[in-house]
Amino acid sequence: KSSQGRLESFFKPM
Amino acid sequence: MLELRLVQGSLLKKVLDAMRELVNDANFDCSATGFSLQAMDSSHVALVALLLRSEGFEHYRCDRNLSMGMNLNNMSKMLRCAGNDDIITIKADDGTDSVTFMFESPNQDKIADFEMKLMDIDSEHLGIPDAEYQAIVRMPSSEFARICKDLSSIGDTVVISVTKEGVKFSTAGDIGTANIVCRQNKTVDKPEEATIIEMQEPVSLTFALRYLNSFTKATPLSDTVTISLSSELPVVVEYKIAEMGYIRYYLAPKIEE
Repeated sequence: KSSQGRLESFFKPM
Repeated sequence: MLELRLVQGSLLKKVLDAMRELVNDANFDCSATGFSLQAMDSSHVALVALLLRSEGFEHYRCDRNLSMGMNLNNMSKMLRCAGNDDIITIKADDGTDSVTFMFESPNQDKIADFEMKLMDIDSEHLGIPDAEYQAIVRMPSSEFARICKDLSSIGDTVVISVTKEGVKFSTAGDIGTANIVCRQNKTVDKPEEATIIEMQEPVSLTFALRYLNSFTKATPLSDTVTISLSSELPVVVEYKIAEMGYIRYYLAPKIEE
């Protein structure tokens, strides 16, 4: 089973 | 005061077509560097980053940094009224809530201006640090588009694996499975037809095909596409825009639970 990652898990808000 | 004159107006139409499936509204940022945009899709899974450098415009005037919120479908409706050979000028005055697109036919016998209302958009900019990628694949953009389209008729996700053998795209669905392997191939007539794989270490990641198919709307902008992969980083799918800059897409991977 896999779930969709979100961008905020990798990049921080500026 | 903002005035950007782009002789190759059709390029702007292609840029819009490359973004509007993914993003509805976005802030275009104008500075001395160029005309740029960063926007995420509504689910914050994919991000598009555009840069059209100021040097690529025939005339580029931007007195102060300006952020213009636009609905991309509305913008596209207006740009579709420009002829493919038209010169497009983007104009905006300080403090106004509209932008004007001026279309000039190549022999100057027809000049049109379309004024579009701007909108306030809460945009969330993400800081994207430079990263070392474990594998970088450069291939013909049409080939990548074909692979994404073909695999999406079989499954919803694709596993992209890079080894020293090549790059493998795999999917599985109710009707069966599919694997497409592209080997490095530098011995081609034209450099844009080459497949080049730079691998530091093998990498394998899973992505939703729906987003990758949206990214391939940028295919008319570039003959080649560069796919940069690292475990636990979003993939970067980059289309270089000749003489101007780039459109880059970032897609968060599927995470094993």
